[in-house]
Amino acid sequence: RPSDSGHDEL
Amino acid sequence: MNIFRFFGDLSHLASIFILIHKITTTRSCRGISFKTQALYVTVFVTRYLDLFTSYVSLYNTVMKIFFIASSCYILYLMRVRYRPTNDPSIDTFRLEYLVGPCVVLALIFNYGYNPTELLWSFSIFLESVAILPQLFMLQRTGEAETITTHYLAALGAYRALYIPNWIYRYFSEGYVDPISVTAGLVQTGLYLDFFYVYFTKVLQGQKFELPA
Repeated sequence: RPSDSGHDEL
Repeated sequence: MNIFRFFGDLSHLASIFILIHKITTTRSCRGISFKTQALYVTVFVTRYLDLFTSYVSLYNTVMKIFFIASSCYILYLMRVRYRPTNDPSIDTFRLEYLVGPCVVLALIFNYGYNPTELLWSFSIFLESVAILPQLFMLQRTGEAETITTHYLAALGAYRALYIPNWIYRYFSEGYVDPISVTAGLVQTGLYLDFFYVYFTKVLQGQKFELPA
C-alpha cells in the first residue's frame, strides 16, 4: 500500500 | 526520484513563477480565477499536513513549504495588492460542485481512516478538478493573455509528466498508487482541449482565442 511508506510524491 | 517526476516538479515550479510574474509585471490578475487559486491553497494545506509527521527528503520538504507559501502569496496578490483588477463576476464556477464530490470520494477511496489519510485523499481528488474554475473562465471570456496560457501550459505539463513517472515507477519499483493515478489521469485529461488550442495557436504566434 502506498501509504505504508508515506506519500513521497508532491 | 526519476527525470519525469523531477521535470514535472520543475514545470510546476515554473508555472507558479510565471503566474506571479504575470500578476506583478502587468500589475493585474485579470484572467486568473481566484477560485482555482484558493482551491490550490486548500489542496496544498490538506495534503502537506504530513510535513509535521513524516520526513521524506530535504527536496520534498522544501517543495512542500514552497507550494504552500507561494499559493498563499498568490491569494494575497489577488485579494489585497491587486484586488481592483480581480473581477469576481466572471469567476462564477460553483465550488460546492467540486468540493462536495471530493469529500465523498475521499471517504470512499483512501489508504486509511484517519484524518491525515482522508485529507491526503481529498487533496488528490480536489487537485484533479481545481483547474476547472480557471478553464471555465477561459471558456466564458473566449480569450486569454499569452502569459496566462504559458502558465496553464506549464501546469498541464507538470501533470502530463507525472504519467510517465508512474509508468517508470511501476516497472522500476513495482510501485502503484491507484488513487493518484486515477485522479492524475482525469486531471491531465482536463487540459487536452486547452493544449490543442495552445499548440495550434499560441505556439504559432497567434493569440489564444476560442472559436465563437
